[in-house]
Amino acid sequence: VPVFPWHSLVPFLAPTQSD
Amino acid sequence: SLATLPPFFMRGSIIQLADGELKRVEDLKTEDFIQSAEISSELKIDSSTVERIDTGQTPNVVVIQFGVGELKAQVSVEVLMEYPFFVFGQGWSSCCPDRTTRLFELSCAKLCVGDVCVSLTLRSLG
Repeated sequence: VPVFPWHSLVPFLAPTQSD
Repeated sequence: SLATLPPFFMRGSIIQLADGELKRVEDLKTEDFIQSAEISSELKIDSSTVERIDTGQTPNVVVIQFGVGELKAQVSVEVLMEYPFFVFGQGWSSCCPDRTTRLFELSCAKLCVGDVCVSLTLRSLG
């Protein structure tokens, strides 16, 4: 049975950082 | 691919929390995400507020605009209308809960403007 990591389930929404 | 959702949203999928505990996707609670992020060295939880939901250019696709984090940084994502997001204190929610339930047997609420979703960012960005 596959096991998935918790962080796969919620989106990664990194705000754009100023360079 | 936009054609299908990832397999882990199917009811009964086994999810491993950061402390090693295993839970089914439909049993996850807000605290599971918060506690997992607390012991993660790289990831932290952000609060992302749904600000707009628009229909996309492709059938069954929606564009959701979030205000991310304390600064409410504007981030748009294009997803299938059945794609579930985890709303703080409420649980899985999608723009089309009927489809999510039919395709993935995952009980969902309707995702609405104003809902606050769990999202991730890198600790180093803070």
